[in-house]
Amino acid sequence: SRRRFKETFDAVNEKFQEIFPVIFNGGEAKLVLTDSQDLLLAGVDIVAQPPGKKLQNLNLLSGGEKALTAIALIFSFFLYKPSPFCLLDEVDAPLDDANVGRFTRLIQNMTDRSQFIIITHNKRTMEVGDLLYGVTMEEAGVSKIVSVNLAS
Amino acid sequence: SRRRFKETFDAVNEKFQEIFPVIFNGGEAKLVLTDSQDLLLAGVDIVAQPPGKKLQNLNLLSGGEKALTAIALIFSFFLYKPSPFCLLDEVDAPLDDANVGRFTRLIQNMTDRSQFIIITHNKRTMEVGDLLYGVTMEEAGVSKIVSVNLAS
Amino acid sequence: MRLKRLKLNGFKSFCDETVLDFEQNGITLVVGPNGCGKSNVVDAIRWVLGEQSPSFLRGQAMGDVIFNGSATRKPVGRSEVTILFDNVNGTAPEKYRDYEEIAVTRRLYRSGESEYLINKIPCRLMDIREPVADTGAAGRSYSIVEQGRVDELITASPAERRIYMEEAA
Amino acid sequence: MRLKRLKLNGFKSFCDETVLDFEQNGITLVVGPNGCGKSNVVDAIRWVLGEQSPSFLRGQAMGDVIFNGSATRKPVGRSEVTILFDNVNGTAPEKYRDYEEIAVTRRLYRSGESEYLINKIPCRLMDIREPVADTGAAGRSYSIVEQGRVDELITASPAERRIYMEEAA
Ligand SMILES: Nc1ncnc2c1ncn2[C@@H]1O[C@H](COP(=O)(O)OP(=O)(O)OP(=O)(O)O)[C@@H](O)[C@H]1O
Ligand SMILES: Nc1ncnc2c1ncn2[C@@H]1O[C@H](COP(=O)(O)OP(=O)(O)OP(=O)(O)O)[C@@H](O)[C@H]1O
Ligand SMILES: [Mg+2]
Ligand SMILES: [Mg+2]
Repeated sequence: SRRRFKETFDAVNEKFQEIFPVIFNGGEAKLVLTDSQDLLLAGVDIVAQPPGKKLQNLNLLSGGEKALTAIALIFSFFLYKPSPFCLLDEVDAPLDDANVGRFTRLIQNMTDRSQFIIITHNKRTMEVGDLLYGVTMEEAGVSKIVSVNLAS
Repeated sequence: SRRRFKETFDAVNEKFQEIFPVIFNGGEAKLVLTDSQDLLLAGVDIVAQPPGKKLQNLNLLSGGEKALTAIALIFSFFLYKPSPFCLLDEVDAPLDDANVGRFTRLIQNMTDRSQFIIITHNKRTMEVGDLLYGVTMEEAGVSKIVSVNLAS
Repeated sequence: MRLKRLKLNGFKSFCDETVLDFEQNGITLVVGPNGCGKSNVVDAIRWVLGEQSPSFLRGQAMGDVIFNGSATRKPVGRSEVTILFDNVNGTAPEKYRDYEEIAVTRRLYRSGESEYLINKIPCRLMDIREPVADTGAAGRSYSIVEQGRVDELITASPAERRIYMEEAA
Repeated sequence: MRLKRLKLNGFKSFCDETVLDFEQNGITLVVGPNGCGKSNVVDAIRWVLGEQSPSFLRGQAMGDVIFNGSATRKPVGRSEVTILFDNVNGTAPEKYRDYEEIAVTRRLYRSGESEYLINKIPCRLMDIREPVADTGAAGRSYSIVEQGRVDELITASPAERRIYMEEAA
């Protein structure tokens, strides 16, 4: 229904406006409904402005900036309507060290609301896990799981 | 012309069969012409088998295996017909440490034939450069280049 | 609801029975070399929760989810995944409110036959989608981000982004 | 031919004149934080060698390659890139065989007017494509791999892969 959609849109947009400057260390972003007579047909546009830059088309953002903006939006949905878990497969691959740090800090702030399962090759991201599983193929072609005790 | 295409295909295929086992530390791969009455219409298929795995559809390869297979093929073209330069923008992002090592060693073996310009966030890849440029935005939104002397 | 455990047997590269227990209130990391099977775990979760498109699971036919053999092992005849949710905080959908745990199981045989079970009781495909139906884990929604797809929300059209918004509504 | 130098002025985020000299026989690394302008260097090389599609340069209109302003700077009126090849080993195409260096320059003004030059002599768009025409740097060929596009050869169709093969022929 129109009312429910608008309620969701407003709530997610509010979260997005909060999270974006945290993960980008400044700047601002918001969601905008595309112009349509009927709320049930309107699309969702994203306006994102990294710190110190002019407002411009989303395509001109860099690879890392696009990934970071997407992560901010995914987390906005997540904070509005949590799920049993959040599963992220190498979303940190395009990020530089500083942004990996901001990404992991944001996740650590959300673990009271939900579980995260994070697949990564990045050593910095590996520092923030509570439980670590190593997947190996000692026998070529056959996957095995090894649990690594992080406390050590 | 048909003859020229076939010559190129055979030569690139030979290089590909050489490079794949080097970059994967084993396994085998080859190029296959799709079945077509006329050589001028045939497409190029890739058959890739990482070490210890069964032959299967390219799509089942992992993110890193796909990138590595693509790199092997790009270098095969390159060795057949060198260019003034080879420009790679974060191709090492999906690779684990061992594969980054193989990738950089392969490039180091090719520098006698060509120049490489490599954009990366990976510390291991940064170890093999001869010349390093840092791009900065000290003034937000304005890019500047700083040359870093690697000898230091 | 909380994700408690995942059990794989014959699913893609997981030939032998494999169990992962997840950190209830925190971060579980999954690491390993290229091609070792990390993203196959993501596919297993998508599949057991009802994904029906082989290409979304990086295969050509649904049979591609069954362990297909390796240099040292023969192909197996069936693939089975069980995902176990803990419902101690009672946030499961109405129908499952009274259960302490909800185990969703999916099996596929080489013959093409499928089996679906909830808490070991046979059910239909549409039933195994119910436990997460009203959350971000349903369908192709925001709480599972596959490898290489993180910026889909950015490159999508405004109309496609609306669909994500509707999943959250 | 060897790539010797790249000069950017008003191209995307490179508001001020910027020069990169490349390592003749070796590896030049380009590093820096997210959004600082690394991939813009790749776009500059594609553009100066004759790329005509704005969307391939991550823009919507060709004017998106002209510095558009920042928090502290005003937009500029033109974008200029020069790429300098060293032809000491004499491998340039026939027409340029006798030149010791080949400098290709491309300019775009806010008005939409374009200028193309080879060794400072005005020429046409098709002329600036000639110096690399018969190599892997021509068109969309194999010697420039943009960010996020490394596995295009793998996901492409057999017919699309043939095109790469023909560029190498
Ligand atoms: N049905 C199957 N039977 C056997 N092996 C399979 C099957 N389906 C996929 N595989 C294997 O799984 C491997 C891919 O695993 P996966 O994509 O999970 O790797 P990954 O750990 O995510 O690697 P990366 O770090 O490169 O992303 C492939 O090499 C493929 O051979
Ligand atoms: N015409 C323009 N005028 C001013 N700035 C521009 C213009 N076009 C692009 N930009 C800026 O360039 C930045 C993107 O740069 P680029 O893609 O080169 O980053 P990058 O260094 O490759 O980052 P990453 O590591 O995330 O890939 C954007 O933030 C955008 O604001
Ligand atoms: Mg993977
Ligand atoms: Mg980039």
